[in-house]
Amino acid sequence: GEAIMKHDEL
Amino acid sequence: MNIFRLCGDLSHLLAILLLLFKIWKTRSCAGISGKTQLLFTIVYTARYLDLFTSFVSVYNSVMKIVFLTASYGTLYLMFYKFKPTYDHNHDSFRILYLIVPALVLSFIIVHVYTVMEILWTFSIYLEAVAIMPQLFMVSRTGEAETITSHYLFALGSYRALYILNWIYRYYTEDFLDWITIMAGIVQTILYCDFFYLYITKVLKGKRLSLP
Repeated sequence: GEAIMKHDEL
Repeated sequence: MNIFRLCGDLSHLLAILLLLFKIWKTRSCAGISGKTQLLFTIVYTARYLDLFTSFVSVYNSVMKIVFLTASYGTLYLMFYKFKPTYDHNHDSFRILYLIVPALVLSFIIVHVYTVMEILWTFSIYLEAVAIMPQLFMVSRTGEAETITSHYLFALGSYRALYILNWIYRYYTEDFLDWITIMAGIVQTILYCDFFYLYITKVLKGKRLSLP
């Protein structure tokens, strides 16, 4: 699948 | 979440609310750069599209919605409700000089080649320089109202506190994101001159005016 970066900051 | 990140977020929130308060209370947006506000709205819009694709926490989602709402609200006040008070003659920085390089760079230095990721990266690069029209405006008029100075100080402190947060996260959880770190450092450096003036003038009860 497509790589998704999960950004946990604002 | 750590204390630096929390203080950074609260500082960011305070800045945004201070600006809204200032405009609402004085019924004027004199001294505020509409271009910087437009850039911040682009930044939040590009970055927080992930509200629809990834969930981190209720805290994150609520803050994103607040930032988005407040930035569109600020634009509404500046370009509609209090438009006659907007000092556009002094707001003459060319924002395409910021938007285009940020966009180009986000295609060159990016973690993953997806639309969402490029938009996120673009928002990080654009945020780093988004304050430039505002600082340019202060330098052109040679002064800033005290509440505007508080706004700028809170806004600048936010990314500086994030740098401490990244150092903390590097040691505690091996977290390292060079894109946000480098952009965050650039962003903070842009405020250094202002920080100096703020500490030497505004905190001593004087108005911020340039020599």
